[in-house]
Amino acid sequence: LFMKELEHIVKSYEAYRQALLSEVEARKQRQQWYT
Amino acid sequence: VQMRNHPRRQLKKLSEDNLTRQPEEVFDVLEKLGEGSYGSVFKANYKETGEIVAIKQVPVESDLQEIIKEISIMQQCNSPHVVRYYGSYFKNSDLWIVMEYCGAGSVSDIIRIRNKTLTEEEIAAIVQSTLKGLEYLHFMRKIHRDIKAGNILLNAEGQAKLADFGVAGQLTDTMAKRNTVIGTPFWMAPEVIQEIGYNCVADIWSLGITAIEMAEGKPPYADIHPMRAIFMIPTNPPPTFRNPNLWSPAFRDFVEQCLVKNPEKRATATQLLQHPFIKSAKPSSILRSLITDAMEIKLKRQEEAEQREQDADDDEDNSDEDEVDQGTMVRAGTGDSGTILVTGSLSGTARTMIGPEDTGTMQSQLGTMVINSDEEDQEEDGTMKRRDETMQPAKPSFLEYFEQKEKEANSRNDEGGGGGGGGGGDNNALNRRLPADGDLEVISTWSVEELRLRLASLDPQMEQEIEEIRQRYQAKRQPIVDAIEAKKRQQQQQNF
Repeated sequence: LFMKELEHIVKSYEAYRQALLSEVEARKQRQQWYT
Repeated sequence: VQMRNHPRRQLKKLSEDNLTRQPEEVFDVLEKLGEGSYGSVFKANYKETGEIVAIKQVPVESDLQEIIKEISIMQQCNSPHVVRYYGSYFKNSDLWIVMEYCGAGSVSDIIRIRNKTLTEEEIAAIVQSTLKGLEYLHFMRKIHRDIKAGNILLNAEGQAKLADFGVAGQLTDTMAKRNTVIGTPFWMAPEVIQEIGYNCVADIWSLGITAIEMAEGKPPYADIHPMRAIFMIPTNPPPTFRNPNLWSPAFRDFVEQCLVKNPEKRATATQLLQHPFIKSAKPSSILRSLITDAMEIKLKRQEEAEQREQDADDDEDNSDEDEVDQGTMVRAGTGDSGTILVTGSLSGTARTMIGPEDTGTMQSQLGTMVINSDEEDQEEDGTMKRRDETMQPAKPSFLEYFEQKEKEANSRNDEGGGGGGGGGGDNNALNRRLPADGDLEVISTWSVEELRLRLASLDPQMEQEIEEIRQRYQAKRQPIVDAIEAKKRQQQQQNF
């Protein structure tokens, strides 16, 4: 149970991290496009 | 498989006579070599022969299970590639474990002290001895389970020896595979993490990671959070060198042979000893200059530290407890080639986290991990004490990275402060839990700076959450563990 919860937490953070990174990347690209 | 003794070895085991005397009568304790997760290690002179030994002092009230396991495994081994055990003593409230002294310290210490990674030639020589140790161990159906540069010690002649058997395991006829998740995250084999059962070749994976560690200074994924690494190792393809072009085809192939995800297809220690990279390895004497170099730096630093201490003493004549302790130690002479203090050898190697099943906090002990302890081990070794609380652990190096990141995040976010998670102003939003899956669109409304802040605070936040669930489970587990302990004691008393 502990491992399951642990896995859930790590996976949620991983998904969130990916979302944040993609957003940062998207902003970068948008910035490049504007300039 | 090498089973013979080192021809030049004098001390094999302490005699009955020696063991019945007080340890100070038998040994002169020299300087402290380091601090492990369960006590301190000292360099000592065996008065009878003048031989240098290492003595691990473990408080008896601490968890002895790991140390007893270590003793038991070392006792059963007789190889020049495995650190030897000579005997132990009870002294006041400490257990003194007398072991072989490896003058050059751990491979990881050597890398750190010189601030230099190793050359292929040096790696080949170390890996060859390590493989011999592993071949021997695996022949005895034992798994080390924590192979890493920090647990490979070098003696002054450059011979590598396996050390730290605190989490080692024994395969039996009835059990060809183990399930306990044990090891140090970055070095752990995929099958160990997946809990699908593993055998001796799990050590071979760790050896492959160790080879990369020696070549690059850190194992793959070392820059990411260990918990993330744990989930990446089984899913990603086997790790490789950051820049493969820097390494010879033979070395690359050797590492590739170690890092085969399917354990059934992974080479054994015996097979790898025939690998061209290992076959062409130079004798361990090529490590001498590396060792001398490391020892000289160490000595220089030690002298500088002593000088500083002396200067401080001259300034103010205060005597705190530490100084009193050190005052009882005898300075090492220069007769032995390994006289130079290898400070922190053990503390450096003992990045041992005993995970949620047994002890401690995850953050503070993210090193060697133990999840699902081998129950059968505890039964086999009926006299063993189950661990309750580990001693304060040595701080794992990779945690420094995250702490640094956390500090940076906190300093930037000066109103937030720490991982309290309390409510408050806008900045405290960073300390809140993750948005629900469906709420990720909110991300697009944040500024780039805010996105970066949130990214930086992710790891500390995740650690906090992990710690909270660990504590929750520990609270549930503790009464059960206590009850088992009480039962065991009751039974032992009856047996007695």
